[in-house]
Amino acid sequence: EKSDDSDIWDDTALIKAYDKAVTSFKTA
Amino acid sequence: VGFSPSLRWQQQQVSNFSDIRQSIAKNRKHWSSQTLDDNVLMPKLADEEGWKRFCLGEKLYLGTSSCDPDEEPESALDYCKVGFPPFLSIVSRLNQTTLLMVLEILISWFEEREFVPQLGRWLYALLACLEKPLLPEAHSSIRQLARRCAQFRSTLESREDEKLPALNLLICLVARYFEQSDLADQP
Repeated sequence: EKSDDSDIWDDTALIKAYDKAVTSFKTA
Repeated sequence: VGFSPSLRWQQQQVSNFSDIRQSIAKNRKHWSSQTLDDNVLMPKLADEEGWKRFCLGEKLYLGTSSCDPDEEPESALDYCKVGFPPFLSIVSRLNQTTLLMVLEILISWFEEREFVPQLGRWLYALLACLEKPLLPEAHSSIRQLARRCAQFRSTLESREDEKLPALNLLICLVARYFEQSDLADQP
């Protein structure tokens, strides 16, 4: 099954997701 | 008090993490079939020391790190010194047995040392690829991770400490995404 290229993540996507989550941090 | 995250932030992280896991599942076939660069020599399954060096780099592994671990490597060769990041092309190759073993190795490393940025990235990536339902040993490992994060957090002196968001994120994902509710930060 051929994938749509637009659905393929960048190789660094997990790292970016982690950095984004950390950056979004807010305390209660 | 003042160091733990808001409930809203925790809920948002769980939601985002769930989306990310679904995207990883869609991308796994693509990335696991990509050819790795020549310099990426993944350790063998049981090579505990090799995995520590691979993920964290020789500088941390040997305890000789004196430079910023977030510093951008000047060449691909430098990944050997600062550790390979958890690229999708790398983590997509790990089966569940290997993934859990690497997770246990890194948690064990963290038990005796300080938290460092590349450790956070790897723990997050491994948790993102950890399939549910969890095996009993996986339950035990991630609970150990959340407890160590909370213990380390309790030693921080400032809410501005750059390690705090990462520790809170890992606690949040273990407690709320992987349903270890007794370990969750309460609002």
